[in-house]
Amino acid sequence: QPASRVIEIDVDGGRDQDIFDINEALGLDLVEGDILTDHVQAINS
Amino acid sequence: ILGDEYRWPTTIPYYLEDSLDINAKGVILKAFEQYRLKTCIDYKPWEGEPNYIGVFKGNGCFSSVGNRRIGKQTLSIGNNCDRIATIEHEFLHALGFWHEQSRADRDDYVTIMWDRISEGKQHNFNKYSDTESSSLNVPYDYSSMMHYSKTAFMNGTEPTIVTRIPEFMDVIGQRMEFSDSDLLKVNRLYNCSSSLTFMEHCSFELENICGMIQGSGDHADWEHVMQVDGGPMTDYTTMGKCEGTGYFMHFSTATGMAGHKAHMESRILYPKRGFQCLQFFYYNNGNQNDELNIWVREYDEMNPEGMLRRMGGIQGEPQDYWQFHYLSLNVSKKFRVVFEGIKGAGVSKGGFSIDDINLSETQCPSDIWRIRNFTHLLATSPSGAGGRIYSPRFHSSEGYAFQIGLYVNGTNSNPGELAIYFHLASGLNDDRLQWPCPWMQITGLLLDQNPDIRRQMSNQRSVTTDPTLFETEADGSKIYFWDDPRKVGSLVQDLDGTKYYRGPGRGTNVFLTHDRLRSRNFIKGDDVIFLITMEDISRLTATQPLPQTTQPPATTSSVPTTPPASELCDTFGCENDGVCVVENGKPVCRCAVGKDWWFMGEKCQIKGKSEDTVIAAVSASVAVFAAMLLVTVTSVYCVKKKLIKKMQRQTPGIVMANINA
Repeated sequence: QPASRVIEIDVDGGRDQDIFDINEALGLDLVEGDILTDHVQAINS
Repeated sequence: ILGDEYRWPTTIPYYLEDSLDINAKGVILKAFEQYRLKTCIDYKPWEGEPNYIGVFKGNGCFSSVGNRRIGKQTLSIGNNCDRIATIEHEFLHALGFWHEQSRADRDDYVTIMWDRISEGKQHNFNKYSDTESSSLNVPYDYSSMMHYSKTAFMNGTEPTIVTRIPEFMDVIGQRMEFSDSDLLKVNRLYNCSSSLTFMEHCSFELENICGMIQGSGDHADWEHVMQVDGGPMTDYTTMGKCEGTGYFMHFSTATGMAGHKAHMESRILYPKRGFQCLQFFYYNNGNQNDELNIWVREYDEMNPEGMLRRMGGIQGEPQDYWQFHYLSLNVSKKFRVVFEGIKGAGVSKGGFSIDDINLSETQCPSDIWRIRNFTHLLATSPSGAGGRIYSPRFHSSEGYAFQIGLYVNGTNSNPGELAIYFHLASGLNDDRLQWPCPWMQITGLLLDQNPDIRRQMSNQRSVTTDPTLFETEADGSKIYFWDDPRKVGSLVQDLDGTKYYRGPGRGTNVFLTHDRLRSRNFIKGDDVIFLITMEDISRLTATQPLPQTTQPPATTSSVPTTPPASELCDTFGCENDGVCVVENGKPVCRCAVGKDWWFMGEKCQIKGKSEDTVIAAVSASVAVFAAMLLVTVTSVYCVKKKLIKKMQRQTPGIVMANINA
């Protein structure tokens, strides 16, 4: 039965974002998209 | 990654930082359970071990590759990273795995389309030679959860990775679960001979029926068959699709007297955790009075023949299809599982059949939502709200009623993709419950119906009821998202006429693409099965305790640290996570030290490593040797010169000549 009021929150905002899409959108430039090579990167992140 | 120094011990210490979302913490623990079920890798809260993984909410999802032996090794689970496959992926990096398409032999299996990669992102398609990485003698795996998807780093709409076998184009990039090869590699790298929480699987395909035995003192036996005249006509494992295989166990109630029993007992099993989940498929087409009871036979010194304890049973209207059943056990002594069939009163043309048993030391789901004739639904449902179906209302053990909404053909904005939403609903206990609902994690798992639980690549998502989540109305009042559905929900009516309130939903439009839904065994016998769990995770709002005796050798700002001893230390500024203490009224840095590294200097600004000591020792040895050599050569030269001069003084006028010439 249709509800009189439906509220649905999509936690993904409708986008099927893979790990690399998420990191790229955040402007991260990690090795192969999600690999840390040193801890300076971690601190910056 | 090659090199034993990159390996972790098989039990890895972890620290979940306060920055993590509560939902993320819950999903991380679920990911750890998958590792325990399918590998010998275990995770334990950090207790002061020199190296551990600090999981925090950073900007994005990332990890280092292998054990870097730097004390705290960070792994970030940021926004939108709180999916089980993402977390498993990042932990596979930490265990020592690069991406699948960076294997040395990748060009034999995929083509990298360099001109389709975004400018400056080409370095993301590195590959590592076989002197740096090992494929562990496992073939290239298109279905690895460590493989990029075809759209990774693309600059337009064309794929950046093209598989040499075209059928795998839409396989790469799966983020559901470990593939078989992912597990093979983990288990090879860490020398696993068994997994931690898996106990038993049986599809009854072999004559030895997995070591199960027929009980004694009963009236009949369970039969090992491929079909039964009155049904089932096929087993559940293969659904009759593989000629010559497809066995199951059957207890006939078509003959015999009411009350006649047949026992089938598993081999002896040795529990480690004290709780188990037994899952199996059964077919009940006898009489509604027939029974299938599950017992455990527990052994100890007092009961060398075993003591039976009933765990549950199945009785009900006969159905002409295989049904899924699970049962929680709580056994801590060595035991057998006993399947007891009992013929009830009345006429029967069938009996009970059992197939695809799995027993693991894991928690059972709370509920099952089985959707029959699913391909028909897929073919006839529109996208959008018209194609949305709701599960029955379920009640958690705490009393909250909840429900799942499924868009079979996707939402209008994401057609062709399963969308899933989780709602609270009004229920029997609402007046005695706490509102807004605090920290209940609801998980919907679409079951990959592979007969072996270790090989299932199920797809799941979780949401957690955050009691502080609200929206502000025009009049300034707050509407809490997870408040009592009678207050914030809508009145709805079930097909049977029951009216109740359904609260707002939280979920995702991109749960699973139809391509992946049609892969593997998500749809089997035209049915899909959702395993639903609602679990109280409010304990995860508390800070994970720090070890009592050890300072965390932390490297990022988000690690909780012991407060400084004095205000003097506030401005002193020890670097590299040195801890400031006051000595004789002056601030002094105590520098972080690891197994094979340390910091030194007034403010711990200099890093030392074991290798540096070796280099220094070798250099010093070479220098001493060179100096001694120089002294020796000089001494010999001087002595020789002195002797020649002396000889010349003692024999004047003698001329040496060759007298035989």
